[in-house]
Amino acid sequence: TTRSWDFLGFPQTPTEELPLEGDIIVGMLDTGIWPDSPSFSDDGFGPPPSRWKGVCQNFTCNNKIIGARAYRGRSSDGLSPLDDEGHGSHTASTVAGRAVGNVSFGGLAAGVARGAVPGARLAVYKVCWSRGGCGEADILAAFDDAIADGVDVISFSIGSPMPWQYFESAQAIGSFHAMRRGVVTSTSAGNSGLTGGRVCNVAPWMLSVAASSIDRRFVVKIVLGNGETIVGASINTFPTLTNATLAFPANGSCDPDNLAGGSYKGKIVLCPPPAKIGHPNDGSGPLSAGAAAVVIVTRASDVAFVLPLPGLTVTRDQFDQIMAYVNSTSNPVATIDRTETTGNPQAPAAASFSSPGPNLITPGILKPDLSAPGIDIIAAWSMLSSPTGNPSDNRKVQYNIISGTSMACPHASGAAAYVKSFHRDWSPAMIMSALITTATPMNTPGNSGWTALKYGAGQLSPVKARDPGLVYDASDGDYVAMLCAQGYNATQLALVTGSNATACAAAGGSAGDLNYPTMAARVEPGRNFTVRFPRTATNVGAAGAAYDVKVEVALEAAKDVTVDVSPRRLEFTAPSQKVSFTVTVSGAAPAEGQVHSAAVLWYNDEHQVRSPVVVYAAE
Amino acid sequence: VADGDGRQVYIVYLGHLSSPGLSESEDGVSAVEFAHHDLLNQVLDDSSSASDRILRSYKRSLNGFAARLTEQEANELSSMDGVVSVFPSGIHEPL
Repeated sequence: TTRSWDFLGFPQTPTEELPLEGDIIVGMLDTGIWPDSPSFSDDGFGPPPSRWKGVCQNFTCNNKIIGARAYRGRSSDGLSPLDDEGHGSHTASTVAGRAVGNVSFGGLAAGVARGAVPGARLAVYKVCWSRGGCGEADILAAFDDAIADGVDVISFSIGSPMPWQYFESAQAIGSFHAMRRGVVTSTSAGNSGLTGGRVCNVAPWMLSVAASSIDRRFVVKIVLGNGETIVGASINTFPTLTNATLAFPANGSCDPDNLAGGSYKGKIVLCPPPAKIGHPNDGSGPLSAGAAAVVIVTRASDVAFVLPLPGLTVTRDQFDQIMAYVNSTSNPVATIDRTETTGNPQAPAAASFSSPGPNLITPGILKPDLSAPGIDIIAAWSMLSSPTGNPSDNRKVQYNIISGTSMACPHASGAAAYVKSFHRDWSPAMIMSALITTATPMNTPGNSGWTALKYGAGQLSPVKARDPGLVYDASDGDYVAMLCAQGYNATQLALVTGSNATACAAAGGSAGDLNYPTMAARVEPGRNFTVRFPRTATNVGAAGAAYDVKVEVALEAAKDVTVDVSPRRLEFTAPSQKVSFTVTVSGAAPAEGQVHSAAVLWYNDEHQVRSPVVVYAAE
Repeated sequence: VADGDGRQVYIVYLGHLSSPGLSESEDGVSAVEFAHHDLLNQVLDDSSSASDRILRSYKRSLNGFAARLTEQEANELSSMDGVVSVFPSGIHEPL
């Protein structure tokens, strides 16, 4: 990406650190990869680490892409891991793309494109197909292989509108076994924020990443014939379209079938929201009807989409403004400009589409965990696909601008790989903790209306995550104890761990007892409550480090909530030493659907270790 | 999606893998795969063969398999000793 890492304050990898990263292998479960992208050059790379056990099936690897497999149904024979969509190349280059200069999309987002860990290796597991989606049987096969092959980090930008029970979810099962082998899995939170869905990848042993904005926006102006100017959004690199006729579809639908045979050639077609859910409103209908441009109503006004023809997206109010002009004149015309780049002083703001919590599977674990850039991200693309994926769009680009929690996830995957490159012995829980407790808080004016249920601990901060001071560690036994508290039976859990010693002994425990870096509780609306979170901090800083605690309670919750921490000082005498404390949160529960937010901050002169505390009331 | 026989792909999750299924017999089938076939054959009638039904065996890092099953077969498997869960292989999307 050309901007997001700078926005996160994450500098280019110094040349001397590239070999350190070369021992890190990131497994990408996605749509494959386009190996000819300059982002995946292996210039200057040595051979793969000797521990690597992966293979390259129907694919020519290099010393950057050291593994490639494809999965679809019964056999992998003859399947190609080549990316014919672009998504997998985009995510892979965000994690580990080489630094490539003079990158842009038609002049937009120009700069040096780079991944988090350009020296790291990539192993590609193609589980998603342009027709057929991503089958769970294939996903689990990819986890099975990736873990055994020897990856260090798994990046999983795949999901659904809702979560599934842990042992009825391929990614939850796969990432559990990854965690047991020291492999951290980073996942997307989901894109259902506008359609009522909930965060989808919620297991506590995986990182769940929400999408947020960066300090760059792409806007497009449409100037109506009456002189009014409306500012919408899109990635419009087509020449300016001057004084073209505005046309509203005969039946109010921009479906290709509806527009076929109409006289839309050379006109700007105005597309209201589709009447039926699932019908695309992506400009494909106006394109096939020969339109010169399109104006589309969007609910995701924070996103600049690439359209297959000139045009822009606008809000419903803006669309109504255009329609008022159209209905006021016999010859409505407009001019559509090329995209302009502007700043975004509100950033980081939670993406409208990013799936919010609460966590429907384990209400006592906050998900998503944190946020990362996921709006208008430029990264590598496949030359086998157009930038829109529309078969009538004949453009080919090496770098494309797209949005989604798919784009946020690889930022966190890359940061996890970065942390791992300095701390090879850290467990997945330690790496997750480092990323979560160092995130930059997002309770800012730009996020008014959102809560930690939407953006988690805040915005990813890779440089701070490298040196977090304290971490909250957890082993597979700790996760099993959490599952016991949630009602999973011991026999089932003994099979999962392969240990007869697995027993649900700690009756009466709760999910909130898991040594997780955030603290969440669902409470009864309107009732008084008291919840306790036992935690153990592991010292990963100086041997004699000491921390004092500060409690931050959001203004709106201050009169209703008390947060006590005991003890209020943590003193360490050795590296890796563990010290326990308890956070007690009490008060009056919020109203149904409302959230009380606070944070527990352990601090000294060198470090700030921040844990959000979220109490919410929901059915 | 169920086929004409009412079968669809299920994942049969068996949990921890005691030893990776790398050693193979002369016909290329590992002990782990044999165990998967044995398990599945216990719920199939004589007209079906496990080897025709199993799409994939998970045998390198975790234990389980994916197979085309009827709902009844899936239910029978889910109640057997050694089975953690049996669930339909859903379809997800890139996000």
